[in-house]
Amino acid sequence: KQKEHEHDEL
Amino acid sequence: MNLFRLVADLSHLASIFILLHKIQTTRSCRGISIKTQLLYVLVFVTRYLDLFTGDFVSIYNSVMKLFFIGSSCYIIYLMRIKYKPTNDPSIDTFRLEYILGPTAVLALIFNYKFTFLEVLWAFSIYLEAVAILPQLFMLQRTGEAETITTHYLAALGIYRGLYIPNWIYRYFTEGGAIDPIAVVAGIVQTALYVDFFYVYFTKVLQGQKFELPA
Repeated sequence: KQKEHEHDEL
Repeated sequence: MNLFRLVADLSHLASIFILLHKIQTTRSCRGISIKTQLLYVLVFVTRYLDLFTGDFVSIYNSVMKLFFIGSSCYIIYLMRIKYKPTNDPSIDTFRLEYILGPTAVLALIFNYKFTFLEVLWAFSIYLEAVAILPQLFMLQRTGEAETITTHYLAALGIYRGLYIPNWIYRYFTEGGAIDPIAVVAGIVQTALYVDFFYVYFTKVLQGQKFELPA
């Protein structure tokens, strides 16, 4: 299952 | 955080310090595309709006975001005001609308959620992928570059290149998680540096001047 998308990269 | 990502981010930081060093020591922004630098301001401002929405990731993340916004604005100040006479717009002729139009449309179509922040985030990802084009176009036109400028571009290219093994690493360590927008745009962005790196490795790192074949 794909994880919830989060913007943790720069 | 993994080693690829950390070295990538440090390389990104290094690229900015190299660029600042080039401008300050030569007291000139000759050979640097102000259009590319303006696009980076837009990239950082549209991507890092989450600084103000409370979506806190880490101190590292927030400090880096503030640094990228601040330093990119400072570079514009240097180019537009302090060393304005050394900025030659007649060779910086890439049309920005060719970049801004398509990336805005892409962001409206391909985003994770049709919200203000998510559309701007996607826009910043697509924009960053092609923001280097005015700079590469300028290089192509003049056919040569100062060595320090090529080190700047190399550091930027290394930063982008290392994000790819970072995603592969994350895919295997985070249960098959991928960020398709960032990955596709990132691969395109890295591909844009291939030609540059060929000349950088075969000439600049052999001690020669960066010159494109006529």
